[in-house]
Parts: sequence; C-alpha cells; structure tokens
Amino acid sequence: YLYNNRYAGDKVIRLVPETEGKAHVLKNVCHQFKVDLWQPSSISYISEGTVTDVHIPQNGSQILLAFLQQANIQYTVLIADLQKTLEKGSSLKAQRKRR
Amino acid sequence: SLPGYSYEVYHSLEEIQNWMHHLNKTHSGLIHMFSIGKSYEGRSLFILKLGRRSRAYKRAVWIDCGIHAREWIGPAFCQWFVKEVLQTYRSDPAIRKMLNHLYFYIMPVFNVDGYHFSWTNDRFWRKTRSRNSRFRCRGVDANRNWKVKWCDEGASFHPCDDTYCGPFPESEPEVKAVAHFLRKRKKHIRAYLSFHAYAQMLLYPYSYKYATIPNFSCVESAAYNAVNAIHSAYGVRYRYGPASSTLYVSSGSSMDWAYKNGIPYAFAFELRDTGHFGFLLPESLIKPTCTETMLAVKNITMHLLKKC
Repeated sequence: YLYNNRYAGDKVIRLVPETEGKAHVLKNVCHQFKVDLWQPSSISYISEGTVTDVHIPQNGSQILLAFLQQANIQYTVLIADLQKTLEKGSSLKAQRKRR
Repeated sequence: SLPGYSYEVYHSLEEIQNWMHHLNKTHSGLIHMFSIGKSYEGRSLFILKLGRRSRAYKRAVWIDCGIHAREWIGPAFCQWFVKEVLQTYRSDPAIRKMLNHLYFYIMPVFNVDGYHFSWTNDRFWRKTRSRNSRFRCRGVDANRNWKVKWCDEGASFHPCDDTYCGPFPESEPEVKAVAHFLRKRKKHIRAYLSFHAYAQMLLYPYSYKYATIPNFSCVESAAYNAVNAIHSAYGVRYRYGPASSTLYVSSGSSMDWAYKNGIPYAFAFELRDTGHFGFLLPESLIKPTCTETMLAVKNITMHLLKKC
C-alpha cells in the first residue's frame, strides 16, 4: 500500500458553520484535534459561512464527529476513506508492481 | 519529448529532474536548463528557459508550480505546458508567436524538499522542510515568506502552523533564490503565474489588502478572458478576482511580491477541483485540467503581447 496504508480510514469532511458561534466551536475543535486543514489554509480564516474541508484521522474521527454533532455543526463526507481514494487515483501501485 | 514519459501521471521529483535534463539535451534550440540555487536540504532549484534564442530584447513570463508540496496538479501542469509548447511550436501560430516574442521561465517544482517529502512520507505536507531551532515543527509556508506586508494578516508566527511566515522574510532559500532571480530581471518579466490547488480560481493582487490595483482594467480583462477560455474546454467554471476578496486575505504571498516589484500581470491559479477529490485529483483528470489551463495561459500571454 502507498504510504504504508497510513491513511486507511481517514476521512475528509466539509463543514460550513452557519453562525459565528459554530465557527468558534469549529475553530476550537480543529485546534484541539490538530486536524489537517485542507481549506482554508489556516484555522484563523474560519468564520460564518466559510467552506471548511478537514482531513480527520481514523483514530480520532469518532470523537471529533461526536463533538461536531453535539455542537449541531452539520458536515458532509467528501472522502470516506483517504487511502482508497489515494490508491484509486494513482498509477503508482501499478508502476511498482510492474517494476 | 522523453520517450515513454507520461504527462498524465504524477511524477516524483527525481523523475521530473531527469525529464528536465533530457529536454535540455534534446531541445537545445528552444530549452535551456539552469539552477538558481539550492533548497534547504541541498537540492538544486532547476528552471527551464523556453523560447527561441534571439539577440533582440525579449520580454519574459515566469511560471512556477508546487510552492505548496501537496498540490501535485501544479507540477503536473508545468510539465504539461512545456510538453505542449514543444509539440505545437511548429503547428500552432499562437505558440510560435509566444516563443518567438517571449522567454518563459518555468520552475516545475518550487518547493523541492516539500514535494519530495510528500512523495516519501506525508502526502499532505504543505510547507518547506527547514528546521526551527526552538520548536520541533519543521517548515515555512513558502507563500507567506515574501517581503510584502510580511507576517501580517493571514499568516502565522507559530512554526507549527501551516501558514507559518518564517523567522524573517525570504528566510527560505527557495524563496530567496527566486526573489533574487526575479529582482534581477524585473524589467523584462511582464507576467508572473503561480500554480496551486484546489479551488478553481484565477486570482490577482492584492492578497494582503482589500484594494484595487492601478492597472485593474487590463488585469481584470485578462482574467475574464482566461476563465472564459477555461470554460470553453470542458465547461468548468473558475471564479476570478482579487485574491483578498475572492479567496481570503493573506500577506507575504509571491503574487503580491511580484506585483509590488513591478511585474504588471501577476496571477495565482487555484486549479481543480473544488473539494470532491481536493489534493487527490486523480491522474485521469490531469489531461482535462491541464488542457483547460493551457488555454488560459495562452490567453494571458497573448493579452500581454498586445498593448493594453
């Protein structure tokens, strides 16, 4: 597996905080969980209405998603399994097999 | 081009550099490769100079890709651009005019250390790989390290943040090398184009403040025509406008620096997509992404050759 399968089970979710209060909560969650922010490039940019894409690791996703649900912050899953998407979109595995 | 070299797959740094070396040997009439310095980890910073050699004065266009390591579609486009130009120089009058009247300086991988790291360790690495003496975190955001309102809004002083501006402007050897190169040639470089992902946007200055640039009408019309050209290929919509209001405010960006240093057309492209794949744009989408982007770059270049 590419990258030693480290991204197995990782997700990318999209959130658009509807209020400044929810944006504040989201910023705290991102900061606390040290998430990999795909967009925007910095937590400081997150405010009401900001399209926020977050890469969450498999081992922290349940707690993080529970936090978001508790705060009533809606999200959609953009990528359900990062490793699968990585493998599918790349010819690297096939190239390595051929070599 | 290099036999068997596919422009529809992502290539490692080593493959890209081998490709550059090959083109330098096989297309010496149109291509000249040189290094402008070394990265933090000691890798050469290679540039390809494209254009028909001429003793007459020629203006130039600068194109860089891969300032942020994880944005792989950027370097893929830089390679595509070179391939396309070489393949169509004789058959496409627009390309021939571009190469006869201008030089193109192409930097296929700006952040060589970060790009290599994203191939070997962390696919989603963004920054450079420089070390910090006081913190365990590495890297500086190479698009916050330029000397234009450095480390103001939209950048961070904390070394562990992804938008870390660095200990001082041009602290990163990659940024310093490119800045030095552009400063020396600023009188004849007429356009600065930088390729990032993802958002499907064409951005122009300012990024660091909400204000209108002096040559707004010329730049805006170039951007308008460029996004229409993108749309004409596959119907993909790109937003366009000043970076501060179209994306967000960020200080210390290469685009703002280039503009401030007298390059009249400075653009930052945010290529496909808008989040469905994000940084993991599949290789099957390299061709349509690069095809549409090529039209935009040709459009901007032809706009540059006319008087505005």
